[in-house]
Amino acid sequence: VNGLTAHQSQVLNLIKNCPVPEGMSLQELKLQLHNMSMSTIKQAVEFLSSEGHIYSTVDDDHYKSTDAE
Amino acid sequence: SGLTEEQKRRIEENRQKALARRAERLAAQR
Repeated sequence: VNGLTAHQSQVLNLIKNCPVPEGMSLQELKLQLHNMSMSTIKQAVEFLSSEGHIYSTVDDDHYKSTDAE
Repeated sequence: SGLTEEQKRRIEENRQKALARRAERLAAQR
Protein backbone atom coordinates (compact mmCIF):
# COMPACT_ATOMS: atom_id res chain seq x y z
CA VAL A 1 0.00 0.00 0.00
CA ASN A 2 2.64 2.51 1.10
CA GLY A 3 5.45 1.02 -0.99
CA LEU A 4 6.96 -0.79 1.99
CA THR A 5 7.56 -4.52 2.44
CA ALA A 6 5.76 -6.38 5.24
CA HIS A 7 8.93 -6.34 7.34
CA GLN A 8 9.50 -2.63 6.79
CA SER A 9 5.87 -1.87 7.72
CA GLN A 10 6.10 -3.93 10.92
CA VAL A 11 9.26 -2.13 12.00
CA LEU A 12 7.79 1.28 11.15
CA ASN A 13 4.58 0.60 13.08
CA LEU A 14 6.45 -0.37 16.24
CA ILE A 15 8.66 2.73 16.02
CA LYS A 16 5.60 4.92 15.35
CA ASN A 17 3.80 3.62 18.42
CA CYS A 18 6.72 3.96 20.81
CA PRO A 19 5.94 6.72 23.35
CA VAL A 20 9.47 7.05 24.76
CA PRO A 21 11.19 10.41 23.99
CA GLU A 22 14.41 8.78 22.75
CA GLY A 23 12.42 6.41 20.53
CA MET A 24 12.77 2.68 20.09
CA SER A 25 16.01 0.74 20.30
CA LEU A 26 17.06 -2.03 17.93
CA GLN A 27 17.08 -4.41 20.93
CA GLU A 28 13.43 -3.59 21.75
CA LEU A 29 12.49 -4.11 18.10
CA LYS A 30 14.18 -7.52 18.17
CA LEU A 31 12.29 -8.47 21.36
CA GLN A 32 8.95 -7.65 19.75
CA LEU A 33 9.68 -9.02 16.28
CA HIS A 34 10.28 -12.68 17.04
CA ASN A 35 9.97 -13.60 13.39
CA MET A 36 12.77 -11.29 12.24
CA SER A 37 16.52 -11.58 12.55
CA MET A 38 18.59 -8.62 13.75
CA SER A 39 20.10 -8.22 10.28
CA THR A 40 16.63 -8.05 8.71
CA ILE A 41 15.57 -5.46 11.29
CA LYS A 42 18.72 -3.41 10.65
CA GLN A 43 18.10 -3.54 6.89
CA ALA A 44 14.51 -2.34 7.38
CA VAL A 45 15.68 0.44 9.73
CA GLU A 46 18.31 1.56 7.21
CA PHE A 47 15.77 1.67 4.41
CA LEU A 48 13.16 3.52 6.49
CA SER A 49 15.81 6.01 7.58
CA SER A 50 17.03 6.63 4.02
CA GLU A 51 13.41 7.25 2.97
CA GLY A 52 12.87 9.70 5.83
CA HIS A 53 10.22 7.64 7.63
CA ILE A 54 12.39 7.39 10.74
CA TYR A 55 15.50 9.07 12.19
CA SER A 56 18.09 8.22 14.81
CA THR A 57 17.82 10.01 18.16
CA VAL A 58 20.32 9.82 21.04
CA ASP A 59 22.50 7.29 19.21
CA ASP A 60 22.40 5.03 16.15
CA ASP A 61 20.51 2.37 18.13
CA HIS A 62 17.41 4.48 18.82
CA TYR A 63 14.82 5.60 16.28
CA LYS A 64 11.70 7.72 16.09
CA SER A 65 9.16 8.16 13.31
CA THR A 66 8.67 11.41 11.40
CA ASP A 67 4.94 10.56 11.20
CA ALA A 68 4.47 10.45 14.97
CA GLU A 69 4.31 13.55 17.15
CA SER B 1 11.76 13.96 29.98
CA GLY B 2 15.14 12.52 30.95
CA LEU B 3 16.89 13.90 27.88
CA THR B 4 19.60 16.56 28.05
CA GLU B 5 19.30 19.78 26.02
CA GLU B 6 22.07 18.52 23.75
CA GLN B 7 20.19 15.28 23.10
CA LYS B 8 16.95 17.16 22.43
CA ARG B 9 18.78 19.43 19.99
CA ARG B 10 20.32 16.46 18.18
CA ILE B 11 16.97 14.66 17.96
CA GLU B 12 15.24 17.73 16.51
CA GLU B 13 18.08 18.20 14.01
CA ASN B 14 17.80 14.57 12.86
CA ARG B 15 14.01 14.91 12.64
CA GLN B 16 14.34 17.91 10.33
CA LYS B 17 16.85 16.04 8.14
CA ALA B 18 14.50 13.03 7.95
CA LEU B 19 11.56 15.26 6.99
CA ALA B 20 13.71 16.75 4.22
CA ARG B 21 14.64 13.25 2.97
CA ARG B 22 10.98 12.25 3.05
CA ALA B 23 9.93 15.32 1.03
CA GLU B 24 12.75 14.65 -1.46
CA ARG B 25 11.65 11.02 -1.96
CA LEU B 26 8.01 11.98 -2.38
CA ALA B 27 8.92 14.65 -4.93
CA ALA B 28 11.05 12.13 -6.87
CA GLN B 29 8.12 9.72 -7.10
CA ARG B 30 5.95 12.22 -8.91
